[in-house]
Amino acid sequence: VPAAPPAPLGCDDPESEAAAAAAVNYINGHSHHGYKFALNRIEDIRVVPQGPNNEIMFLELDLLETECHILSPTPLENCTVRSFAEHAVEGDCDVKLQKVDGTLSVLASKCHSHADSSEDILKVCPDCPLLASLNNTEVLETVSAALNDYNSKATDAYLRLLEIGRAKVQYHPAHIVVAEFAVGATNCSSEDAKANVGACQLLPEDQSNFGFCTTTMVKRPSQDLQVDCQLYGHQVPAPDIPLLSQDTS
Amino acid sequence: SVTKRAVAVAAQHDKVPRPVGFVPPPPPCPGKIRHFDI
Repeated sequence: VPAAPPAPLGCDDPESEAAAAAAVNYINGHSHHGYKFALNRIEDIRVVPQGPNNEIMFLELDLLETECHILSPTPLENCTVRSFAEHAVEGDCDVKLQKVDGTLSVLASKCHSHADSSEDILKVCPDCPLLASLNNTEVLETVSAALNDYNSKATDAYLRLLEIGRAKVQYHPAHIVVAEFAVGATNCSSEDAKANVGACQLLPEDQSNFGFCTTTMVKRPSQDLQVDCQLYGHQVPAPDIPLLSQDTS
Repeated sequence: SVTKRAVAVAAQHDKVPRPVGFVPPPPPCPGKIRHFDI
């Protein structure tokens, strides 16, 4: 009598969790923008045997954005998942993996991320500021002012903007713009930049030094600008995963 | 005359008798939520 087919894998089985961990590691390793994502839920798993010790796995994953920018060297397990009230961002991913002799490799992945609906946030937290569009004029002005302010006071390399990660604009009780953005060190000192900022280019990949800044600009009732930048230091890019491409806007 | 039995009663009778304390296994998917559902 032919052996009964193996019971379908459950989404919380250790084998499924191992596949999901490999998938999340791959997704974060091949993403060049935004934040690292953490696993929130394995929605579904389907296994298609290909022969002895060889199977294809199809995973449907529900991820949540963390507070770590994708360029941060912080290990994912140390990255805090963005709280619901901070206007969480969810990632829905379909991943195809192959498992041969117990070794997992990702064959393909496709993800779509979206912020939680404003209604959901306001239902739970009526006063929570919501995510603003990244090309919001106030956001762009705040990031530009913050980076200029930081560069004008810095004594080390002149920093260039790589990308804005997220931003919020609050109007009540005060008018406040909060933003987070990624930066890269250039081949200029701040002094050089004052003379000829056009000559300041991001350092080549083998010397790259990226960082992350947060800024809060209070516009009313009084003007105040706070900016804090942390440079990660040079990281050796993993062989098959180039760090952020130099042409990143 | 035909009498219509309440569905609940019919279902009760048709249900396969289960051992006392039987707890159906959780559905295999979707899995547990690790942080929060949005």
